[in-house]
Amino acid sequence: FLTFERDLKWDHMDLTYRVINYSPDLDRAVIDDAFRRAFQVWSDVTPLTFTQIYSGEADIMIMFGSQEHGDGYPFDGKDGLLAHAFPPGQGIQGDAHFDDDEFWTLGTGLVVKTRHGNANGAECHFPFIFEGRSYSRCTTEGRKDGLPWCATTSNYDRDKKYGFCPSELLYTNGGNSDGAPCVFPFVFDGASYDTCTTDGRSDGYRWCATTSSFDQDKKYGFCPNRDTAVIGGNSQGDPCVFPFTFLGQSYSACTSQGRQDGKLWCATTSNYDTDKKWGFCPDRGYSIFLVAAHEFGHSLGLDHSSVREALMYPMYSYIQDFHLHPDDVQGIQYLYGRGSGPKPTAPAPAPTEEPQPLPTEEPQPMPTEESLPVPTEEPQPLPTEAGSTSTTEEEEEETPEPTVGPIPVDPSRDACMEKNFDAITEINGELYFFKDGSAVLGVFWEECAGPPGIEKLGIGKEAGRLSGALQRGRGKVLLFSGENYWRLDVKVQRVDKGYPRATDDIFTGVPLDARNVFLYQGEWNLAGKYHFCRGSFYWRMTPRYQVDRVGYVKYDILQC
Amino acid sequence: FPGDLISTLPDLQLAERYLQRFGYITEAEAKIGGRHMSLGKALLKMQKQLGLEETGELDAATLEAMRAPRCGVPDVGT
Repeated sequence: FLTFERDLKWDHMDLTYRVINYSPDLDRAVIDDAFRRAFQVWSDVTPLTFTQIYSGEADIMIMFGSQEHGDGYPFDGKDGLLAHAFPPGQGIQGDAHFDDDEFWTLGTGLVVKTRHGNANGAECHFPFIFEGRSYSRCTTEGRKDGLPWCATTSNYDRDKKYGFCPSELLYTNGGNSDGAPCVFPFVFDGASYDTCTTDGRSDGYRWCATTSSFDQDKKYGFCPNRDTAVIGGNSQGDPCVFPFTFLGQSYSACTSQGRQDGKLWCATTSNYDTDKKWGFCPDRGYSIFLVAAHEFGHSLGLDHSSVREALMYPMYSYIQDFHLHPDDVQGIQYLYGRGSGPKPTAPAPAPTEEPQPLPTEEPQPMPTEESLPVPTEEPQPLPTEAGSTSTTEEEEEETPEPTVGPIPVDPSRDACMEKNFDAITEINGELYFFKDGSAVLGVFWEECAGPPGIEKLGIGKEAGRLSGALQRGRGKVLLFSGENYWRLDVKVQRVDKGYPRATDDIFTGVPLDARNVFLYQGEWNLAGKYHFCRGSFYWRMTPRYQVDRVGYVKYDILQC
Repeated sequence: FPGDLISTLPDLQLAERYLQRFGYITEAEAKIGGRHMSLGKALLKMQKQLGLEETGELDAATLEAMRAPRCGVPDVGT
């Protein structure tokens, strides 16, 4: 392995990164996920941690650009140079740049489909009925966040089953953010166009008209920077149809089966055997995960290795079951030492049933910056390739329980108090204790009148043991128990109408049987993070309701 | 189509550009050294660094490596 001159390295372990822009080739969530896993390649074997931030200056700024993109080291169009990164330091140092003239995929060129439906693989069903109307494509109707969605059955009104659509779908064949797709052919400057074009634009962006005559209507939208639809098709514009049957077998993705040249193809009807109709798919592209893991090695201080199988070898090659080469591990541990963390880290649990129905009417009013939106991101990690790890159930059992809950209280300080509580939260300087369905509210060292029943708060006895209380907004506390949570208005000492709600509704991706839930390293109005603990693990969730870390309570939180 | 341009360059020009871009020939060397002398030495350096057969010649495997997609960070130097 090689490091840069003078062993350039970061002087702190808790690094931040920020993705400044995204390639249109992949869904944003897929790119975020690939970058997260690419950093995890290095954090798994060192004490380094990586946290994504969404504004301001991060240690590692990540961007997509083509040709000259502002750093004096121009890219070179498709193929050739794929990306580059700068050694650790201030400013541009540590940053990683990716050539957006490449076709970015996960190396298999088939990712776009994963978001067309839900994480359980249920695909969009067209047409579908929503509020009595028929939709033959994705829509943003009924959602405040403008995300395109679809029903995964023919009748959303009846079944309440839905999934998301890649925002690019609106752009796959081109269109605008109002959902108006490209119209082909269209007339521009008197000429007829049957594909997107850059004509008439100085910035090189590919565009199309969204009516048959741009000259007349001036209506237009943008296109991905590929001529064929991202998921493939033929030059008549017939897109791939999935699944399709070929030689009696069903294919739900492009394949090179049956071709000598290894090119990826698809049928443009559901049955190639009977119809013989087909088209090409974009090439496999370059795995953004593999290239990112390599570039992030540079961002951390590693130079190119001469070991062909090493990640830090300068040439790209697609590796199906990726893992770090000992040469890479020696190099990064030479700079940062070993990690104390466990190997492998536990993944977030896979979803077991459909996401909950869309709330179509507005929940109780809350201060807008505190409102609890419908989950805006795909709740679960996507089907991934190399680099995902899993822990078997047995492994989990073996690790003894941590000691974070129930929470012991110092008897000398408060003679009349119970010794253990289910949950404690502090609101405006007052401590509130919850135990076995009862709650002691108020400033505890003056009142020992004994606990009022939790029913007084409007929480039914069936709630059982509370696993956590989180302050959320001024004078509001979320109380968690089992698969539900309540929102308590502390002033009126009652839970708000419309509760309990299903925890999974908002806090997607965390265990529903967490033993302890708390806000850690932050106040309710600062970017603290929610922690849901179960067994030896904790799931950390950002204020934007994204699980950004799963780890061991003992090592990561208690620093044992 | 820019990607193709590179591949249609004459091999020697492609090699010179590649060796300079990735640090196997410094700009000063390129200016003052004889073309073939500096190329041979630089080719040997590149073949060693990339685990290719060290022939010092612009052979097929070396040319193929020069056309392969790769990282833009230079292999030698800062």
